Amino acid sequence: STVICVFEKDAIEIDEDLLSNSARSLETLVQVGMKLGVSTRKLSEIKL
Amino acid sequence: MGHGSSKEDSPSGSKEEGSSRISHLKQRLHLHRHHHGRSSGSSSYQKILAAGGFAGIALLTLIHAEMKFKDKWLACVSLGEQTFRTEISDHTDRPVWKSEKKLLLEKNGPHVARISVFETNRLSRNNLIGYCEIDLLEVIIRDGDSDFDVFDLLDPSSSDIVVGKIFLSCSVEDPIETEKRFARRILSIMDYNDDAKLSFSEFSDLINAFGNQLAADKKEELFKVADKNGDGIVCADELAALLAIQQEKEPLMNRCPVCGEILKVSDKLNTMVHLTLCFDEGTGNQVMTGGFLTDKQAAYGWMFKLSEWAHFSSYDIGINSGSSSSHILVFDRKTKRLVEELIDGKIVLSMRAIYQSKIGLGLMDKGAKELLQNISEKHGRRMNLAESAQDIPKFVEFFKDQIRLSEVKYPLEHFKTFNEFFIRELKPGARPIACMERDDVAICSADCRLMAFKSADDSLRFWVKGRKFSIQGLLGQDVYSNAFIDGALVIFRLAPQDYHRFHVPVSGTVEKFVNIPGCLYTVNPIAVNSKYCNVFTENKRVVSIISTADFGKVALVAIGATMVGSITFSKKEGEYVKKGDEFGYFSFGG
Repeated sequence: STVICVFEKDAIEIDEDLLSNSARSLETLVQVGMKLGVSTRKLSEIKL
Repeated sequence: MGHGSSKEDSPSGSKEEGSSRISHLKQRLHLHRHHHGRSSGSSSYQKILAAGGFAGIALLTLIHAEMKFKDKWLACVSLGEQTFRTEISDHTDRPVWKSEKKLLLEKNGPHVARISVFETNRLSRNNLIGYCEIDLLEVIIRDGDSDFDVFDLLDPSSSDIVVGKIFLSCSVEDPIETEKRFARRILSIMDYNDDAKLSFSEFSDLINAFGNQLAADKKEELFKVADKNGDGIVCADELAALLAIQQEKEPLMNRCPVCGEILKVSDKLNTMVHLTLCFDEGTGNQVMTGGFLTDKQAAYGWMFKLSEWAHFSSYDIGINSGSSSSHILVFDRKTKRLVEELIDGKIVLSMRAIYQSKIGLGLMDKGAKELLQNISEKHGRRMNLAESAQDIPKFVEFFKDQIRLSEVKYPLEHFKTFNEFFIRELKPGARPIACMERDDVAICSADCRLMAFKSADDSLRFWVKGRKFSIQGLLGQDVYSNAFIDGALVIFRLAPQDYHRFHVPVSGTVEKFVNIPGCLYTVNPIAVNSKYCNVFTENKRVVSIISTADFGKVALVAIGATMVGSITFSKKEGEYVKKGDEFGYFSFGG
């Protein structure tokens, strides 16, 4: 079974390690509660 | 051919040689014909002899080697386009592998094997130290009392220099034994209750899976033919006899259900041999690892296996290109190490047969979708019976390194059925939630193997190969909105051993749930990486929309899979959910 999460465009900045493993077609073993990413809305506010 | 075998060469002289070859081949064959009075195996055997050549399965065992210095060694065997490798030995100058591999020797096919021995190196590439080339037919027919043959290993830069010796054995399997073993393998696929016998319903499923419409139309007739003693079930021997009889009259299988290759009606022995090897691949029955195209590739070790999975994921050239995929590599985020994920060989076999060839997916249109549904429902019912609780200890033992019972809320005795254990809860605090106080930080929804992409396009480039995949197709018309176009996509894949409850990744309000009916394909990478299969857009699923302050709308799609097709939610529409809250679970069923 699988769960797929779809976010709206530019809504999340996913953690880089997860993205880079996936870009190598390598799955990452994770557990419930581990950090997935941060809202970009908040990030852009902080940057401003 | 062969370099410096310790045995004397066979005498020359064509007629004598032919007769000698046959008599020696007879000796080398492990004949048990007096135990089996059937004609088909005998005729197959006669055919080999009449042809004066050999077509069949050779069992090659790399026993050990004697090298001139100490190292950790691995050996590769290349025959035709295939290469297999042993495990890495201890640090020694006398490496012992005892690795076996069944090899198909066809009458007009390759029979000269190249054996390469490498010293291994953790940091750089492994180095080829010695090699030899061996005519397997010669080894098979060579006279001798010894159980093994010895060959010199030559220096790759100068064939005059001997750098070691390799000890190996090569024997031939009796065609009758091949036939029986094949019947046992094929029977095990549909033998849902593992009693090594097929009921009529299991037999029907098997005939359907062969994809031969003519045979499917007369299943009852075939069952009666197979059930020689009339006890209402077909055992392996009866199935073997049926396959042999039918093979003579009208073959049940027109194509190999594993690789999709068209089977030549005229070449029955080769057909049986081909099927046996195909069905054995990836089952863990054989010690050597395969799926490499060259010995250099095989010698790359871990890193090559990683890239093998990554780059051969479309399976364009047939399932054998990914034959080591019974071990999928994943990166453990916690330990920052690559780990191997074990999959039961039988599951791999079935998945490959179905998903990795055009013919396999073609079978889907001939009733296999219903078959998956039926298997899942049947399995669901079975897993809800009290007897299924007996499977829990075996399951825990098989995954002993991956299931931490100390985290489970209740002791094993608490679970009255397997399904209850499958949806086990964890102790409070067993899964700490990252940045609990910050709703702008999203968390992982499940204990799983995760893939994350910035967009659907990236997911198609690196992972999802189904040609019809799209966000719109995934979410369905009812909840799809333009805001999700080019949105990020995270795939949480749960393996059988995983904690099977999924949690809310973001805090917000559950807006709605939409049920989308569909199939129950497997969600294993074997299917997701197949361009012929559209798992995520065709499987049964429930789409939920969570409305959040920090991420806008987030769609969470729970996708059912073969066996595990039952999806239950523990939250309701309109409810506010905090990230980390349990959201639902998957269980056995259709």
